Amino acid sequence: HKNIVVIGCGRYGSSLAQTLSGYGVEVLVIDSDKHKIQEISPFVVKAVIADATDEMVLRDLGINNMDVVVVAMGSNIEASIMTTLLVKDMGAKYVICKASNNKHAKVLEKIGADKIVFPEKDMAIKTAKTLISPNFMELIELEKDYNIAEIKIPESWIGKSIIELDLRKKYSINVIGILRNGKLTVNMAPNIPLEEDQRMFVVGKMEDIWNISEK
Amino acid sequence: HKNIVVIGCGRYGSSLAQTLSGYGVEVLVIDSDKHKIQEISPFVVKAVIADATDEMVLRDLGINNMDVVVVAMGSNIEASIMTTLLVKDMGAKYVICKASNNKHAKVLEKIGADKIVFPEKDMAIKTAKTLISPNFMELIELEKDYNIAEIKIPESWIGKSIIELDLRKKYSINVIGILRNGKLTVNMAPNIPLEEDQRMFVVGKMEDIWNISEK
Ligand SMILES: Nc1ncnc2c1ncn2[C@@H]1O[C@H](COP(=O)(O)OP(=O)(O)OP(=O)(O)O)[C@@H](O)[C@H]1O
Ligand SMILES: Nc1ncnc2c1ncn2[C@@H]1O[C@H](COP(=O)(O)OP(=O)(O)OP(=O)(O)O)[C@@H](O)[C@H]1O
Repeated sequence: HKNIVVIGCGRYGSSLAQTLSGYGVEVLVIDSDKHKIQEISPFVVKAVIADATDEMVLRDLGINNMDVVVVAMGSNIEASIMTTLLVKDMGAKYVICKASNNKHAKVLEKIGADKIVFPEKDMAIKTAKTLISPNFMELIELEKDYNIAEIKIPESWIGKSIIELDLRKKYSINVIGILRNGKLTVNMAPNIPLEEDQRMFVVGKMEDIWNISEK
Repeated sequence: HKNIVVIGCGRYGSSLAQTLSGYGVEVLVIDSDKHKIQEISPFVVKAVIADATDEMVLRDLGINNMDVVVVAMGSNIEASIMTTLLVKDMGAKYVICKASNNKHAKVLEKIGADKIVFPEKDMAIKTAKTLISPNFMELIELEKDYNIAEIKIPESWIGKSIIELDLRKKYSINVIGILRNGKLTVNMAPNIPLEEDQRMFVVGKMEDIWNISEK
């Protein structure tokens, strides 16, 4: 396993540290707030109260030997930028940074961040797509124009097979799985009739998915 | 189109308001901070400086007639809970709330929130899955155990077709699309040989996807 340090124990940083620990990864956490360190220490290998913009502190903790450094300070933009610069200068191989807006992200990119995450913006886009969809259907983005959605099987399709329905040609959508009683089958046989209690995962353009969900 | 109000113009609230406006939806925004309202007002139909926990204010703005109310105050947990209670009492049909932790979410559920979003936690889980994957591969969660990933086509598969490779039986994975020069084809013919410059979207269990990406 890789050794990972998470700097900043806000909502994103602490969820990340806990999830990684759950996968059995050794995580070091740094935060300048002692209450946050007290809360997280039962879940991680090591939790340190320190100012991450202090170079001596980062050297003492051996940050340059870590496989991954996550800079999870979004609101404190100055600390985020200073810390990212320091760890990149020290030779950190892979640095992930949380950004609060596009300007912040641009600076992080310029100083060498390897990956930038926007938790609030990504969720905002997902919520917006859901709110403009019929019945608030959740869409999972696959690529620029293609989405995946879980839909209820339209009345008129029950009793027919995927082959008979000819979904690609007629509706420009593809079925990637059938959900029945919480169990997903991805290798569904295309010639078996669809049943009432099933739902299906489809992939296609947003408008094409909307078309079939309103049937 | 539905009429939507976004209460709280932090990173999530303001991204949501702007994305919805981009889709042509009429958005009303409320925030107690006048700088936030100044920043957002060019992008939305109406932006109001107000305390969202004040019932008279919400009535004057006709919140009860809105199709969707989004309560986007995560750090100010008291305001989030009070506002959610008020709008549900006034008869708001569909209320989405941003939660900061599980306790906050539990209270919101009890008082009638229709949907709860965790932007930071969701992104933390996605980052954690990427960090434990070979080559930091990004996984898109489909259902509990099933993920989708974009992978480079292994050397030994080039020149062979999907049918020949028999991916379902041999590796328990399914191909849902082929990416070439940025263009995604979901209706790929299963008998055409794979080419070097293509990438593929596959669906399967996390471990099965890891297996084929390390080939
Ligand atoms: N110089 C610093 N050194 C160490 N920790 C710091 C420093 N500055 C801020 N932090 C810590 O980083 C954490 C997250 O920072 P911040 O509040 O800036 O991010 P955020 O993006 O708002 O967080 P969230 O993940 O909750 O959205 C806080 O717990 C804070 O104590
Ligand atoms: N009582 C209130 N009435 C109106 N607006 C409020 C009230 N309390 C907080 N806000 C506004 O809500 C916005 C977001 O609130 P808060 O900082 O609690 O959420 P957050 O979850 O940290 O935001 P982010 O989306 O940036 O992560 C802020 O702009 C704040 O001014």
